[in-house]
Amino acid sequence: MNVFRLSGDVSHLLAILILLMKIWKTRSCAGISGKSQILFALVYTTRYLDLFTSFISPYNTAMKVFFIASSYATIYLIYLKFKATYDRNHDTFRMEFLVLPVLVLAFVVNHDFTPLEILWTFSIYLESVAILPQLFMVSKTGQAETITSHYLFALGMYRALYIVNWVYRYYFEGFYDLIAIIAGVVQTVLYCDFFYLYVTKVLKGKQLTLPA
Amino acid sequence: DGRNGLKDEL
Repeated sequence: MNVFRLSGDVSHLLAILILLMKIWKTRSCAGISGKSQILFALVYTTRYLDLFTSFISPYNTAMKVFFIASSYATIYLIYLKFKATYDRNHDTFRMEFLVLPVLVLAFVVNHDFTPLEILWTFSIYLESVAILPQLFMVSKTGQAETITSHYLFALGMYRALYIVNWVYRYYFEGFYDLIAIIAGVVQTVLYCDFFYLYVTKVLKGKQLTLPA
Repeated sequence: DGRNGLKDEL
């Protein structure tokens, strides 16, 4: 475990905690895309099936269980507990436009044609685009609450830090995974526009608003 | 196995 990988994991953990706290403290999930959260739950469920087949470390197991549990908890908060505050009219991205192409791609481009490996590949591809309904929602409403911006920043930084971790591991351990790298780069690139707005607006104390 | 030792990642 190198410092980039650990920072990436911490950033990911922080993103989830920020989101859960925002919803819990404000008793509202306004501005949050339930569809992105459904896609993330699908990502963790399909990726961490190896919990049943291989043990890596207590850290690894604990993080996997937390990611799965927190993703379903978030869905529960959005669609059940605080559903009156869910902004469904602005959450109109079609999930099947992401899930179906990604499923086909996972069957075609993978390391090994076995059920677990195809599901892992599916989850890597799906994760790279799972934030699109959320970004679409922000662009549709033209703004995001500051706390939502912090959530998106931490979530975007997580994969960016993983990329640095992969460069490090390639140089010092000789390991690399093209599927993870390409998907990770796609994922990070999708956040670039948001990163720019975050640095130029949110960090200067302004709310994130998009030009009309 | 194509995933060169990165199975420990999240």
